[in-house]
Amino acid sequence: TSLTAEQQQKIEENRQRALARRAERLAAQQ
Amino acid sequence: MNGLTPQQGQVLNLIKTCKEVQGISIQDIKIRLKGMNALAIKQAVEFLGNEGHIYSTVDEDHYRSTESE
Repeated sequence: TSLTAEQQQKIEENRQRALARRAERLAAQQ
Repeated sequence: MNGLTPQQGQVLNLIKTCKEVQGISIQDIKIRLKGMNALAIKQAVEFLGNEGHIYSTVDEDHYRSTESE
C-alpha cells in the first residue's frame, strides 16, 4: 500500500511522539 | 515481561511482527488473538500507546511498534 506524503509525515510525527513518551516512561522508572 | 501483563505482551509482540507501513489494524489483532476479548485488546492497545510502545499510523485503528526496527 502506498501512502501519501501527508500520511507518511503524520506517521513519522506519531512515531517521534511515541519514542519521546517511551523515553520519558523509562526515565521515570530509573 | 518488562512490566507488561501477559495480554499486553501478546498484543505488543503481535504489533512488533507487522512489517506493513500502515501497521496492523485492531480488527487483525482480534483475528490473530482469538482467545482475547475485544475490550482486553482495546485496553492493552491504550496502555501500550500511553507507554510509548506503539503509535497509531494512518488512523486510530492501525498501529505500529516503536521497537520493531
